[in-house]
Amino acid sequence: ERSRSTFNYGTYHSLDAIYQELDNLAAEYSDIVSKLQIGESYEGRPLYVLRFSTGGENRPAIWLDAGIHSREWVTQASAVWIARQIASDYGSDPSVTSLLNKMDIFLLPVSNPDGYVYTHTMNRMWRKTRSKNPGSLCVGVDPNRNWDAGFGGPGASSSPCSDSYHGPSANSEVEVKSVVDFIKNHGNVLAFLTLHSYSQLLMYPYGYKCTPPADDAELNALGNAAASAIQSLYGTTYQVGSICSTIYQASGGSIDWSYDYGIKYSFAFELRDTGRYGFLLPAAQIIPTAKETWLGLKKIMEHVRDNLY
Amino acid sequence: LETFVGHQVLRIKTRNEEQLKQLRFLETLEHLQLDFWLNPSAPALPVDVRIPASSLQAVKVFLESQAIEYSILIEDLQVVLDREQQDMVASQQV
Repeated sequence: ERSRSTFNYGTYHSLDAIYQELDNLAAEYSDIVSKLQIGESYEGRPLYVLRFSTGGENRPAIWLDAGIHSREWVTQASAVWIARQIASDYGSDPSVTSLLNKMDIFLLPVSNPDGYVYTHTMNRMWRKTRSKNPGSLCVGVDPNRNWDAGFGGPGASSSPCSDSYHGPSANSEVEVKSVVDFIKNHGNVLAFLTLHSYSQLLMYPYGYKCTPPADDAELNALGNAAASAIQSLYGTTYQVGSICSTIYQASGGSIDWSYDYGIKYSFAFELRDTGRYGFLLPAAQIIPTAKETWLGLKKIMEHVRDNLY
Repeated sequence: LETFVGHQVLRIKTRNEEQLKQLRFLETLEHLQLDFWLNPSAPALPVDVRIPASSLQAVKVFLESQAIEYSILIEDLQVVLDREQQDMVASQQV
């Protein structure tokens, strides 16, 4: 039973079911997949990362996370499907095989497990963490406003009751700090990719300021190549640009931190909706969404593989 | 468990910065308990907002008074959530 996953990728799952599937993947592809715990959430849930590696010490690496906004279920579901795709592609897909022969991939399918469980049990609309805010009845911090990049600037709220509350200080959320510490300790992460939903955008820094990044031309060209790859499958069209020029100024975001930390290939995906359900994408669209997203991610990963820095 | 019977999600299309400013003002009215799924950003991009049943009438009157165009993306949010739950239960049974 454990060796043949019966996990239905075409539906949404509880946190326990997702974590069980991570174990299944690590067991089924034990030659390249291992499961790490990089920390614990505020309420004590493990933060599990899948490591895809074919050996070597401290190889250049790619970071991919999903679900930082807990209610965006299609991102966690896509990440689990992508995990199986990477594992099963190794050895059969020349591009993924050459990628994993040179680099490691770290994938965090559920960045905000407390929030995710809360959307399953108490409030489907919940987006933030579940940390308690001293002196306030309101709970939680927007984990994508809590990174040390223009922290507390425009596009984030100082009110604990707001859905975009930035928190009392940068990295105050243990879910954020755990990722920051992991990446700093690793020291050789060359790409930081994060999945959000919705509205079909592929964005690169900056959000906390509206000046273009030093690598604007390369990131824009790579973003457009990835968007074309996505579009090639089902015609889903993405808009490409910096966070500030595409949507608005938003401070404290993860890819701004990673880019300022020196990780050049920093991108945020806003996955599809069908134009009718927003982030409540019907389960029947999980696999098509994951498939098209993987094509875009793969385009970026191949570029990183061929342009190590 | 929070339920969302009667909540609607409106897709608002603004034509100019002035209308965006009006929506940003709406965002500040905490008593309306609005949940912006897509925040006001640029006139070219839609604004999606979840509105509790108790605030629906007031918000629609406000939008119409400002001649701000909107459509109903989700008629009753709880119906969508119930279907999502049914999908998950059906899958677990399989």
